[in-house]
Amino acid sequence: LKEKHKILHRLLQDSTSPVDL
Amino acid sequence: PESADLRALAKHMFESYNKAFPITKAKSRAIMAGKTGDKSPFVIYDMNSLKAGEERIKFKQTPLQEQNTEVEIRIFQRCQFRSVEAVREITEFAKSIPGFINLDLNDQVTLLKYGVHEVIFSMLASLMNKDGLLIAAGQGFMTREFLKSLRKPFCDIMEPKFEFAMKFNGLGLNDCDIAIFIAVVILSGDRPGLINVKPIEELQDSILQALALQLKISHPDSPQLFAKLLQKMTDLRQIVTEHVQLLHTIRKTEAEMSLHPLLQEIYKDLY
Repeated sequence: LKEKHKILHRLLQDSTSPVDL
Repeated sequence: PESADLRALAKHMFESYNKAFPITKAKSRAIMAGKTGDKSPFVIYDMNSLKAGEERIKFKQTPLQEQNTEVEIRIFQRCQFRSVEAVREITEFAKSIPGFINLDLNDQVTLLKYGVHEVIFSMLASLMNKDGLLIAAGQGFMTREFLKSLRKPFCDIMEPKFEFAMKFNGLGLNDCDIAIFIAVVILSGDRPGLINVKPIEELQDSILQALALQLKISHPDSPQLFAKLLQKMTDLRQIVTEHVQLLHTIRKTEAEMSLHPLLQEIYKDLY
């Protein structure tokens, strides 16, 4: 699940990380 | 002491909500009523006012190849950017729910995957009235009629959200009520694929108690409000299902459309 949701997972770990808007 | 704990929980969720979300219902209502002292929102009601609005409103992101892109695609891309931003805000809010970050990490992902759009559409209601919605952090107001006048299938995106918003806004919730409600939505123990349901249900149970007490105190004249609000959770699921179906259609028929990778992750195998 984590593999398929890399960005969501990253946001959970660090919500300040960029999501390339 | 138990009710003091529930009040502390309510206060905590309200504070996290104010911290995570830049536009609250109170702020949005003040802007719509012209009570903020700032400029009133620029009204977009047709193609000319859209063009003027695009020059006047300071958008947070300016998508590339903007000028030559069709109006409907431009509006849709801005919705996407705002949704991605909202997912980040909701994630931040979810992490502030006591116990959330101690849940299994896979379950945190699942809860967000299924919950974010229900939260987005609950909170979108705060920006809406029967005639339109606030955009770009209150700098603009786009009319419902204008959105309905866009070409198919884009004209079908927002109307169901307005219909839901009118019923939801009819409940008269304040920001503190909404803060606790969206925490309840996020902590739904029946999302597909959850590994460890029990701790999620336990967390949701205490938030539900905090919500019941909050509504009793802030709406003493509406004893049915708690039950009515819980019924709205079913409507939210229906709206998200329809939204996902519409997006599938758009992706098939609109060659120019690209979907943000974060939204792709969320929509994939959702319903």
